Amino acid sequence: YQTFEGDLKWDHNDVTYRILNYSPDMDSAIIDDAFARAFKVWSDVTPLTFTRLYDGTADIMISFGKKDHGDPYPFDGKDGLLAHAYPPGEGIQGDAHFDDDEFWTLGKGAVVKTRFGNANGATCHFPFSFGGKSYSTCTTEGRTDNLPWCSTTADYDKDKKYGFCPSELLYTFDGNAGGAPCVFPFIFLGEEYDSCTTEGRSDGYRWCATTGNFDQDKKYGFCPSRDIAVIGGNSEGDPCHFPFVFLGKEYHSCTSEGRGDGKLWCSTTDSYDDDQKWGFCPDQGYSLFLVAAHEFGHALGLDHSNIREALMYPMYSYAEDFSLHSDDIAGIQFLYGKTGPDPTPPNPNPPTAEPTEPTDPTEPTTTTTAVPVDPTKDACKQDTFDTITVIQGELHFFKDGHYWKTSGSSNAELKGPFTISNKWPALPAVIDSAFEDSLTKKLYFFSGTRFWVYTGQNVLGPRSIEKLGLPNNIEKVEGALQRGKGKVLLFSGENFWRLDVKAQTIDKGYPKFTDVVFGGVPNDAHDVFQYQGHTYFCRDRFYWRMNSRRQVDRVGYVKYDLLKC
Amino acid sequence: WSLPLKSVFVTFPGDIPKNLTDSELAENYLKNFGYMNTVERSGFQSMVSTAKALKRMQRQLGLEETGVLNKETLDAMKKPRCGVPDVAN
Repeated sequence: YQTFEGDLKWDHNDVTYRILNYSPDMDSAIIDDAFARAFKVWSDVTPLTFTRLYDGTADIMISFGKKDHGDPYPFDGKDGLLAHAYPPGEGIQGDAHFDDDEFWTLGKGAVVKTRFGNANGATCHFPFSFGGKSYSTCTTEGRTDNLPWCSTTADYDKDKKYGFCPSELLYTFDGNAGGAPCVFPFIFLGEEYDSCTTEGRSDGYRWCATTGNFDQDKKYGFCPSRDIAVIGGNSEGDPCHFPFVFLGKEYHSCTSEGRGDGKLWCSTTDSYDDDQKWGFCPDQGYSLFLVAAHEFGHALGLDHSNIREALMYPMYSYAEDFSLHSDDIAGIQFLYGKTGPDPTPPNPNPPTAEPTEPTDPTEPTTTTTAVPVDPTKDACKQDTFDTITVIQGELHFFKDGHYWKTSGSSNAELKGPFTISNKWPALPAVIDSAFEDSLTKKLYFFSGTRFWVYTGQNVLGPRSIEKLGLPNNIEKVEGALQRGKGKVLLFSGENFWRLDVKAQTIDKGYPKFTDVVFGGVPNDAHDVFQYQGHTYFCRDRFYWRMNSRRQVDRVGYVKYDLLKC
Repeated sequence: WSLPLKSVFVTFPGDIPKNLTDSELAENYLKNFGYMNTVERSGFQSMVSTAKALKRMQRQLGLEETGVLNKETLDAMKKPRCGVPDVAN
C-alpha cells in the first residue's frame, strides 16, 4: 500500500460525508446504500466512524458529474476514468467525484428499484414472464398509462408481484420540486417540450419542469434513466430504436460497427444516417459500491497500491463477494490504527489524583479527600455531553458525573475532569441542563423532572420542575438561555418556555415552538446555551451557532471548536 | 475465402474521440498518471524517457518490466480505472 506524501490523514476519527447529487442510473436509496456500505468497508477495520450530513460542509463531499465538472481534472466520457478523489484536507480535499457518463450499477447490469405497486420497493426480476411472454426489461405492456413496470419475481402470472420502474412520469430527483413527476408539455424559454431535455444546461443532465410552465414557476427536477435508456452519446435517456439504419445498412440489435473501440451502440431513431442520434447500449455497468470504496480510500489518505487484488489497485475489476485485502487493511490501519480497545500497558506510576478546584477565598476552607478519577476520562473522547453551560465565565461540559471547563480564550487550557459530586454534592451524575442566573449568580441545575439551586455551597432542592410552572409531561429540560436580566428560556423537546427567575414562574404565552423562533437549528437539540454573545444548539457531536440576529452563522464540531481537541 | 469486412469508423457527435494510435495512447497514459513527469529534489521538473516511464508503470501495475509497449501493457492502459495519478507529482 501507499499513503500520500506526508501521510495525509484526517485529524479526527468521526469523519462526515455529504451526497451532493445523484446519478440517474439508480434509485437514490440504492446510491445512498452503496455509499454507506463503501464507508463501512473502512470503518469495519479502523476506529473511524462516518456520519452523513444533509447540508453544510462535510469532510467528504460526494458528487456525480460529467466531463468538465468544476475541478481541474475533467472526466472522459464512458469508460476510461471512472472517478477520482482527493486526499484528506480542507476545501476540495477529501472530496470524491464520480463520472456520470458511466453506467452506474452494482456491477451486474441495471439495478431497477421499483416504486409503488405491491412489492414494497423490491428490485425488478429479469427476466420475468407476463402473459406467457418473457421480458428482460421493464415494459408498458398491459397498461394504458404508458408507465413502465416489471415483476419482482420470475413469474408475474403466478406471483402477481410488481412495481413501477423509473420514469419521469412517476418522479424526478434532485432539483427543487421535491421529486414531483414531469409535466408534459412544459414551457421553457418560450419553447414547448414534450420530453426531458438537456437544453439550458451545460452538464448534460436531462431535466423537466414539474409544472406546465418553467418560465413562470421555476419548478424542475432531473429525469431518472429508464432501464432501456442508452448511456452517453447525444441522446442519453432515450431507448434504442430497432431496427435502425447506419451507413445504409439495417441493424436489429446493438452494434460496434463504426467504432474503433468495440463498444456496443445503437441509434435512438430509425435512422442514424438521417438524425445522428445515438448512445451506448446498457451493459453490466460499474459497481458504485466498489468504485466508491476505492475512492473513499483516497479520501481517507490511501494512494494506489501495486497489489492487483487490493481495493486500492488503480484498475477496476468486479468482485462478487468483496472483502478488503490485507494490504488495504494494513494501509488504513497504518494511518488510523485498529478497531477495539488498545491493550493497556502496565503503569509504573501511581494513579493520578483528581485535580481539585480552588475554593472561593471567602468561603471556609474544608479539607476534601481527592478521589482518583479515571485518567481515560478525556473530554476529547466524549462524543456528546449531558449539558454545556457557562458558569463564572467559563464554559463547563458535563458528562456522567464529571465535568471539564475552559475559559474559551484561544490558548485556554481545558481543565478537568472534575467530579460533580465533589463540587456540588447534592447533584446526580447526569445533568440535563444548567444555567447561572446573571442577577443573583445562583446556579440552577436540572436533571430529569427535578432541579437544584446552588448559592455558593448552599443548596436548595431537589424540587419538581412543575414548581416552576412547567407542564408535568416534560421529561427533562435540555437547554437554558439567558434572555435579559431575570429571564431564562428553558428548552424541552420541540418547545421552549420563558422562566421569570425572580418570580419562579413561567411567563404567559409559552410554550413556543423552537423552530418558529430559532429557524435553521435542529429542533431536537440536546444542549442549548449562551456563550460569548452567541446561542449554541447542539445535536450529536455538532453545534449550530446563532448570532444576535438569529441567523445561523456557523455549524461545527463541539469537540474541535469548543473543546479545542 | 470471404472478403474481409472493411470497417468504417465514424465520428459520433458528442463522443470524445479516443481513436488514438497505440503510442499516442501510451504517451497520454504515462503523462496523465504521473509516470512521465517527475519533480527532482531541487524542485526542477524533468521529463522521464518513455522507456523508463513504461518500466515504472509496469512495476506499479504488477506487469512484466520490459520498458516496451507490449500487448499486456496496452491492455492495462485501456482498462477502466481511477483518475488519481499513480505517481504523485
